[in-house]
Amino acid sequence: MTRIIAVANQKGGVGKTTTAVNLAACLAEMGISVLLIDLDPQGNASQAAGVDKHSVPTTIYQALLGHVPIQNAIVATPYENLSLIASTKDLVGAEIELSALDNRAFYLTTALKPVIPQYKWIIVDSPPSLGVLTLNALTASNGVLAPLQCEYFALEGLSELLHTIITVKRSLNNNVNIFGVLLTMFQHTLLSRQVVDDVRAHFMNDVFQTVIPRNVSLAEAPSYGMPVNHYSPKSTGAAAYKALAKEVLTRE
Amino acid sequence: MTRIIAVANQKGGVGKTTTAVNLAACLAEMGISVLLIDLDPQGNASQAAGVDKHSVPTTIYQALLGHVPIQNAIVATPYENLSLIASTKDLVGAEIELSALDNRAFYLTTALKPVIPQYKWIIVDSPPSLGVLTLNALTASNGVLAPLQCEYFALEGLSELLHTIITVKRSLNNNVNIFGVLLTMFQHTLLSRQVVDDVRAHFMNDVFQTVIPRNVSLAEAPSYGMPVNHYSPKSTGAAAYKALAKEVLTRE
Ligand SMILES: Nc1ncnc2c1ncn2[C@@H]1O[C@H](COP(=O)(O)OP(=O)(O)OP(=O)(O)O)[C@@H](O)[C@H]1O
Ligand SMILES: Nc1ncnc2c1ncn2[C@@H]1O[C@H](COP(=O)(O)OP(=O)(O)OP(=O)(O)O)[C@@H](O)[C@H]1O
Ligand SMILES: [Mg+2]
Ligand SMILES: [Mg+2]
Repeated sequence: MTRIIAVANQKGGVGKTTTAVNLAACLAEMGISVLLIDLDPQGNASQAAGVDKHSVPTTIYQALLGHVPIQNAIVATPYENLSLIASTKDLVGAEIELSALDNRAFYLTTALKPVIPQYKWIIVDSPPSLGVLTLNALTASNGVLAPLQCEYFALEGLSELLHTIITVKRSLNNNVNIFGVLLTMFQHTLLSRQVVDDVRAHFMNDVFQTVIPRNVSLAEAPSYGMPVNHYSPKSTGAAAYKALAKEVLTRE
Repeated sequence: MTRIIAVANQKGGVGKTTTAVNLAACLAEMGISVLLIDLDPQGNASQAAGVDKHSVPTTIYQALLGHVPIQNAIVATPYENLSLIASTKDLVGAEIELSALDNRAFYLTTALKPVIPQYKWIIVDSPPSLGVLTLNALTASNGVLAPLQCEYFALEGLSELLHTIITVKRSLNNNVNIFGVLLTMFQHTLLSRQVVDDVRAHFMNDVFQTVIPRNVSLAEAPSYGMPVNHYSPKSTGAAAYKALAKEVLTRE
């Protein structure tokens, strides 16, 4: 069975893109075939995976609305076993167009069907909202990975996200489950430790053992269009995402 | 003339809420009457200003749609000269309802009219998107303050934001201008310094002299419902926002 993971959290800047790209790249480095889908009009995942989003002829926008078959939107990245469907700001148009349609939540599910068997893992990067694009990611996936920054506002927003996942499970996609909560940008501060303790107490086994530390290599790598395991393989950021890749394989 | 400032940037987690709340609180501490409006369904600004958003009878949602006069939604905060209009996740409903209406961008402008003369500054915290809520903030304001995290993805998104401001200025609100770009979460890394140099080279006088450092007090303060100048008045975070408050007064 192909694992289809929506990386989602409506709170901004918690490490969704960083997690989607680096987890995908670390799985690919282990020889696993991975498709990374950029479902955020900001197009950050496309850039961080080393693809020039402005030169890609077909993006997720056209595939989502059924204008072209999804195969036409898949591009190779410079990294073996890692394929990408890029996004650009045109995707903002899809948000408006889809909002008016009855079955607006199912467009990604329908578009993805023909290519699912070609990949072991499909990882979808979502925008910072619970709008129709994120809804499409939650409906198409069989698991949600929720990055959670070790800070106060992020903790506040988690219950909102979990509430949305339950609603999606009840009315749109019976297969969707919490794949895991990932603690990100951990620093050795009282605040970080309090958040970690709180989250582990509430969500117990739903929280990954792996915790991603704050590490400057993770912030630098995207400006070179490289995942961290290629940019700085010996950094604590790369080690953490390699550990996460190993841990997710135990949860298949 | 009342200064109406939209704090906006579609990139998530760049310090919009932190800037809106702390700038508002530092201006209020100087004896200036300030209204802080939380236009983000996450309701982070409401919490950080010390207001329990769940116990507020009327929020920005009802005022925006004209269900109640905006005066009914204004609540006192624990801080002198600082008033708030809170938000809750109901505001997600407004995004959907407004999207279908012709003059959807003008709801905040219309709702705000009666109370503008009562305040010297009105500061609006926006969500991480360029959707209808942010559009309302840009249309109602006479200046946009764009927080910019000193990191790669944030830099990428700035041109998108500036493009949107120009479009709003041309078609919706001739008064709106770039009030300033604020560099946030500055750390002494090569990446931070590169971003600062890039931004100052491109945007010159549109960039505030004040740079906000990464400082743990800024991350801790919201969990106590206190702006940083009350939570930790001697911290570098408080000093930076006090300096910003002084600097914005020179740009009136
Ligand atoms: N563990 C980390 N250590 C240091 N920096 C990090 C880490 N994770 C992410 N970052 C940086 O923090 C910023 C926010 O991360 P990222 O863009 O991945 O979050 P996001 O949730 O995708 O944001 P958005 O809500 O805008 O989509 C980026 O500049 C990124 O490079
Ligand atoms: N200068 C700073 N130093 C340290 N932490 C900061 C600083 N500014 C903001 N933070 C913390 O970083 C996180 C992101 O900031 P904030 O929530 O203000 O960003 P935002 O742009 O409002 O996010 P969103 O896009 O979700 O609305 C918060 O946990 C906040 O407490
Ligand atoms: Mg992202
Ligand atoms: Mg915010």
